[in-house]
Amino acid sequence: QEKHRILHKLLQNGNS
Amino acid sequence: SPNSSVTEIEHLTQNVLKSYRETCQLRLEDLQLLRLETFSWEEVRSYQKKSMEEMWERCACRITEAIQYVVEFAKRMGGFMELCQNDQIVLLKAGAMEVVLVRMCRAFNSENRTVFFEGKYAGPELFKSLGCNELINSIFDFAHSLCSLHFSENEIALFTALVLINSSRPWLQEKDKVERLQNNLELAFKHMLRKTHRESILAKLPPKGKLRSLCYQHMEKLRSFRQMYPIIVHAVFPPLYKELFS
Repeated sequence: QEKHRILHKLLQNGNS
Repeated sequence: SPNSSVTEIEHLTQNVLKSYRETCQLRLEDLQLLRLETFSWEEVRSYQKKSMEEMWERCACRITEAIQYVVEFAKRMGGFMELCQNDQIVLLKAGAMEVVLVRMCRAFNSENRTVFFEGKYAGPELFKSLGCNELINSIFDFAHSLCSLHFSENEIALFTALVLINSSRPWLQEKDKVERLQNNLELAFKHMLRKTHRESILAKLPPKGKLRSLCYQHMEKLRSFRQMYPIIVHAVFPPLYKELFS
């Protein structure tokens, strides 16, 4: 999970 | 399909088209209007005189921006957020750049072999200082061949959804779930092509291996660049770009 930190963050954020 | 109703497929189609319209980054009308705005000889020279590091950083930033729109496209697409997070990441890691390359055909002018980049249309020679002439030419050739299909916006929407939702990507945990979504998207794409009498393009779509090979070449070039300039990549390249490609 740590390896894909940014993708995780983008996927967890609501629609922008 | 015995498992999917016509209503379900129609609903998925409308959802993909809407997700695409909301996340296509640049409007087709604007890209068409700007087609005559090409970089002057002096401007091309100034790009060519930039250092390899600066040009790589610029391109990494532009690719990252385009990828952020693809992530948003995926998130809004029916079924994607219902997949487990491992599979969302696997599909985006493998497919985001492929979608960017397909989307690029909207920003490509086949008549003079130029692509929209940083405000104007640029030929392959503008990217000289990257030191990747072969890759750049392959990408331009790919965009040229896609343009010959005269994709509509709706066709790009469904085709790119299928580029992303690919159940043959390695490391998927819920392959069956991805496969079901992929099958429904294939039905949606074929149904739309039948309605618009465009089924003939099915035989002309780029083979999956072509996109995979372009993405592989890009990662190989990044690997070589990183060997030469590890600190530049570490310090100034966008974190999302590094996460996806290194």
